[in-house]
Amino acid sequence: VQNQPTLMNFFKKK
Amino acid sequence: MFEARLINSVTFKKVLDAIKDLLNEASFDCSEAGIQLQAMDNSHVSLVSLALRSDGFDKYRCDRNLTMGMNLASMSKIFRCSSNDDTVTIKAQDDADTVTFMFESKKQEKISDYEMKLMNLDQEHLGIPDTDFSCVIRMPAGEFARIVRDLSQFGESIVISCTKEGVKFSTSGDIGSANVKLAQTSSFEKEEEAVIIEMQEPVTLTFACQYLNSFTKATPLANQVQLSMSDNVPLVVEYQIPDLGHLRYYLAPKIEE
Repeated sequence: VQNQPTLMNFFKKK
Repeated sequence: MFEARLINSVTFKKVLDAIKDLLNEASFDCSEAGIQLQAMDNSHVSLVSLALRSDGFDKYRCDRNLTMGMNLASMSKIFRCSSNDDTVTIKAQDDADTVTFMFESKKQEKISDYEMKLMNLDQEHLGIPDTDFSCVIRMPAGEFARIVRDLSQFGESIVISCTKEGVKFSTSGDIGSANVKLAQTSSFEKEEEAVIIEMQEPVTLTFACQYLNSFTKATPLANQVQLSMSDNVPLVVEYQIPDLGHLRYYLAPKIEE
């Protein structure tokens, strides 16, 4: 099963 | 005072077409350097990053940094009222709550202006670090759009595998599976037809078709598209807008549970 993470899993909020 | 003049309205139309699938509204950050936009789609899975350099405009003036929140559907309505070869001038006063788009026909016999209300958008910006990607693929933008469209018929996700030999796009679904392999071109007549791969490490990542399809709405902007991939970081899909700037999309890869 594949999960779709959001971009916040990779980039920090400024 | 902010004023930006572009010779052909069609360029802005293409930019709008390329982002309005993913974004309902967006903040355009204007400075002396140019116009920038960074916004995530509603689900926060993808991000649009647009940069239009001030020197790419026919005329550009920005006395004070200004952020203009705009509804993209309304903006599209306005741009649909222009002809492709109309000159467009975007104007706003400092601290204004409206923006004006003025369209002038080439022979100057028709001049129209449309004023649009600005929005206060509370947009989150992400810090995107510079990354040395394991694989950078340059290929014809039309070919990428075609492959994404073709494979989307069969599955919800596309696996992109890049090695030194080439790049493979794969999908599978209820009716079966599909693979498209593109070899690096050894010789090509036109630069825009080339497939060029710069690889440090082979990479295989899985992405949702829905977003890839939205990104390909930028195809009319550029002959070539650049895909940048590393393990476990978002894909970057980049279209260079000739003499003006670039449009980049970021997409979080799918991860095995």
